[in-house]
Amino acid sequence: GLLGRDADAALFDELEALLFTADLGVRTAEDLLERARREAGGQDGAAVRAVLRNAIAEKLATIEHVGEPLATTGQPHVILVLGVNGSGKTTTIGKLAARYRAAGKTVLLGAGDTFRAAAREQLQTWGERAGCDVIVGPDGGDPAAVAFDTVKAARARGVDVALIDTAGRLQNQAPLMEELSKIARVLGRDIEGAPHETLLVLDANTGQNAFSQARQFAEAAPLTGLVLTKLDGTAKGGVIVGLADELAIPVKHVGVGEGVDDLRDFSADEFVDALFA
Amino acid sequence: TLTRGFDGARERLAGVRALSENNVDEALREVRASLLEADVDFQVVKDFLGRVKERTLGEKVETRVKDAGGQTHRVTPGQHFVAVCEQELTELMGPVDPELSVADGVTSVMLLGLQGVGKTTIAAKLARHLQKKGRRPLLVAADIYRPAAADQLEQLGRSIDVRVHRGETGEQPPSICARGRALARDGGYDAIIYDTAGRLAIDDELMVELEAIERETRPANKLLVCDALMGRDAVNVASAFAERIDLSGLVLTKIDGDSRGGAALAVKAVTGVPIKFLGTGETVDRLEEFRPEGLASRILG
Ligand SMILES: Nc1nc2c(ncn2[C@@H]2O[C@H](COP(=O)(O)OP(=O)(O)OP(=O)(O)O)[C@@H](O)[C@H]2O)c(=O)[nH]1
Ligand SMILES: Nc1nc2c(ncn2[C@@H]2O[C@H](COP(=O)(O)OP(=O)(O)OP(=O)(O)O)[C@@H](O)[C@H]2O)c(=O)[nH]1
Ligand SMILES: [Mg+2]
Ligand SMILES: [Mg+2]
Repeated sequence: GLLGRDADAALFDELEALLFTADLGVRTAEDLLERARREAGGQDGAAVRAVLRNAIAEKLATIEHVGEPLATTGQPHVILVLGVNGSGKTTTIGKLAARYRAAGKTVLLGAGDTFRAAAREQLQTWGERAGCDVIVGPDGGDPAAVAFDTVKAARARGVDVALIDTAGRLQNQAPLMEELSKIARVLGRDIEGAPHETLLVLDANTGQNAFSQARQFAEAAPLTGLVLTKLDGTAKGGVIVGLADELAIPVKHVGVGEGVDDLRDFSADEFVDALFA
Repeated sequence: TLTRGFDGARERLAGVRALSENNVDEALREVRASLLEADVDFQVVKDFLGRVKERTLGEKVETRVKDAGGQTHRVTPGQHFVAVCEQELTELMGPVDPELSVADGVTSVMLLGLQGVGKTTIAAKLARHLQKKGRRPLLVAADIYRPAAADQLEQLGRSIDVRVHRGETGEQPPSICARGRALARDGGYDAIIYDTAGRLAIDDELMVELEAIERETRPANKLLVCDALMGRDAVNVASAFAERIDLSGLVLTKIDGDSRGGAALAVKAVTGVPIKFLGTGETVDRLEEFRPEGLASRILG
């Protein structure tokens, strides 16, 4: 190119490091760099960067949520929230509840984490903040029963949206994944088409383990969307680029903080901008 | 695919008579891909491969070795290569140092880290661990932000019969910790664990709070709690925390998952402090003192 082969190699090394540190993963990064090499190899840094940026934006455009993010399809519209321990499920439910409330919808929360210390109390605080009730069950009780009670109450009260919280769990723990499948089945038994949404909450700090998470959670309960949390930190959440190729699950929202208003709709362009910032 | 890299390297070297630059480079490529997929930091991988290459090509290969039982075995070049990888990795992960420091007769521990990594759970686990070693621990709930955080620590404390000190309404974390420390002294507790709120290392206000807690309590142990599921950013996070707080050790949680935990390597490398404990499950008994060999073979795959 203009600067010769050494500069070219240095540029691609730098771009490779950028992609790796953003958690894009070996295979995804190599595919993208290969494309950049084909389409702009030998051109200057700006041209190569532009091709790379567009390639990523193209992949992410396929997983941008289509339609109104707060659209509801059921009465009640049932949203099941799942994911590994500490990813931000309970906090995300609190934020979603507030958004639906602000849009004039009535909301009911289901304290489906019957296991962890103070999980119920944590969700109840969010319920108070968002202005909605929380259906609870006994400590150590059956989470499917709480899920069932929640949608039953939502239907009886004519509530618009029911958000079901679940306990964090690691995807390699089969009995816990079976428990999740059971919760999803039980929801469908009581309300036709429920859960209408099944959201996997994924921490933006997650590395390549995100692939195992997405695959195995999807197997337990078909996923309709992802919520990528903690994007207000330094992690870029680049795993979603590879996930877009492999599983094509739409990223619905992103969490950008611990406050009730810290939830945004996913934008592929904003995400790519942040990646190259 | 998790074991692909290492098996790949073994395959490349199967039937090889002698290690040469060519076949070692091929084997290293397999190991490189495997390590990158395990979330090991780019630079750490580069340095590691460099050392392995130097050693495997530079050392005289022992083709006959005695094992622990005195039996003599033939070692193939491929086996030698794998052994060097394991040794180098174990060295990167080591040393074995699960001891907690004591100051003025008290084992004081401050836990810090990002949101959701497992600090509160580790606090309870450490309390139980110290209790089993004959100490009388006090837990301090210094997270005033997360809804029901103090309740969470209280419930965990109750389950192991450990007292939990929490703040009054509106009391700030440095004050809660200072009063917790006084309570420990007056109440004859010889271990105290401060559970702090999850925070971003780039949140200056919260980092100032952490420094204030440190000043008020002068903990003998400052442990950065890291999640084994984390990716590359773990290095940035760890060095940002290490810049503000003089860390004494690391705790790696959620090791019971299927993440290979490679980010731990870079975190250890950038902070220079030992991994003290592993969190191996959700219940309060799931704490292990760190042994490098286990994690090393897991990261290598
Ligand atoms: N900075 C930041 N922190 C977040 C975000 N979302 C959640 N958190 C924090 O992450 C921590 C864990 O959040 P939770 O909502 O308890 O996560 P969870 O998935 O319900 O956890 P478990 O139920 O224990 O599995 C809390 O400290 C939250 O405040 C986010 O978008 N940004
Ligand atoms: N499977 C597994 N889960 C763990 C482990 N350690 C903690 N957890 C779970 O991870 C989630 C978060 O743990 P917490 O102790 O609340 O994390 P934290 O760092 O105190 O969170 P914040 O205070 O919000 O920053 C909970 O669901 C814990 O039960 C572990 O070693 N294995
Ligand atoms: Mg939760
Ligand atoms: Mg906590």
